[in-house]
Parts: sequence; C-alpha cells; structure tokens
Amino acid sequence: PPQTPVRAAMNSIAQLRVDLTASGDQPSANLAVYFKNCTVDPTKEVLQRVESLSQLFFQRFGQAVGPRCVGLGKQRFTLGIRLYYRVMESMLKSEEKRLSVQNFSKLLNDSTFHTSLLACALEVVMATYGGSSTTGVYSNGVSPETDLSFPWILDVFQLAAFDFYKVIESFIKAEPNLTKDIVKHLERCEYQIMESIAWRGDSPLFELLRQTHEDGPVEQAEPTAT
Amino acid sequence: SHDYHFGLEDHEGISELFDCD
Repeated sequence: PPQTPVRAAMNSIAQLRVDLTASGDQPSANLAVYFKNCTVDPTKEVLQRVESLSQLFFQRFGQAVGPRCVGLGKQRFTLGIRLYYRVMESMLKSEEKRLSVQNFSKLLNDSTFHTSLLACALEVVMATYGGSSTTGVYSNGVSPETDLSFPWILDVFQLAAFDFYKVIESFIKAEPNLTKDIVKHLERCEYQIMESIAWRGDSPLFELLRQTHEDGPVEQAEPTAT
Repeated sequence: SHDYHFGLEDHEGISELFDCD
C-alpha cells in the first residue's frame, strides 16, 4: 500500500539504523591503516575531536529539544559517528585509487575536513529523523516546533557553510546507500549555502575570492565575436 | 537512484577541495 509520510519516515529511520549497525563507533581497521600511513598520525586528534564535538552536540541538542531528550541526542550522534567513519574510509579508498597515494597526512590532519565530514554525517541523520518535522508530523520524539534542520548543525560546530559545502559532493559519491530524499536534502543544503549562507560577512569564501583575485585571472577572457 | 548533479571533474576530489593535493 502507498506509504504515509510517517511510515516513509519510520522506514528510512529504520533503514539508517540497520545500515549503520555493522559500522563501529571507532575507526575501522582500514581507517587505522590510513592513519598509520600518515606522516603525522591523526588518530589521537580524531578521537579527541569526536569527544569534544559530541559534548557540544549533546548540550545544544538538549537545549533545543529539552533535557529529557539528551538520550535521543546521544543516539543520533552515535549514528552520525558511524556514518562519519564509514564515509571517511570510502572517501580515502577512492582517493587512493584516483591519486595512487596512501599518505593522506595533510587531509587527515585538517580539522576543518573532519568537522565538515562529521557535520554532514550528522545532517544526514538529523534529516532522516527530522523528515517528519518537514511534514509537520510528530513521529520521531521531537516536537515539530524544534527546528534542528540545516543549518542548525553549522551553528553547533561553529562551522563555515563554505567548508561544509566542500564535502557534500564527495560524501554523496562515497555513500551509495543514501536515499533519494536525503540526496535531495543535501542538494538543497548546497543551494542554500551557495545562494545565501556562503555570502555572509564572516564566510571564508571572501578570503578565497580575494586570493584568487590577487593571483590574477587564470584564463584569458574569450575574444568577443566580431 | 537519485539525480544529483555531480560537478567535480575527474581530476578533482576531496583532497583538492581541502588543498591537500
């Protein structure tokens, strides 16, 4: 029978949970190998960052939804962490194949990369749970009035939208199990960033544009047709 | 099953986007 919005949301939540059951809360053996292959092993920083970002997330989730729902926040964060490690491994495998490189020291020691990747994983989890709030239906334990939808996660992690934007396409490429609705949601996040958020005063986009401008035009403008 | 518009070129990936190439 055709699915009601609630049934569809419940199914995608169940699918996400089943899907991530096999993924661990810690870096996998393959990830540990990538970390060891780095000039500077990022393992300790990765685990410390996860710990500190988890505290931030729990606190803000509790503030937004209510202190009695901190357990819900922990559930969501756990799913987010599993997806974060899984997508990271998948990304590194494809980069290894594309670049014939095993040492990803610079990337894996880049805090912005990790924070953006975790934020994107959490946004997928929140969108999967929060789907009902867009339909205004109370089915995931969170009242529709609490808006945890994008760009809430950027504010929690104090992450620049432009940095979040950088991981979206690679995230979708690396995680074939994403549902059509979630891919569409991430695409909407891209539009939202490019149309407005990335142009806010404190965005790193301006610095990038300034650098590009100083470097001068890379390509000559095409001559006008006579 | 989705119709996401991939925009990165073959020679571009997450390493380039984070200036780690």
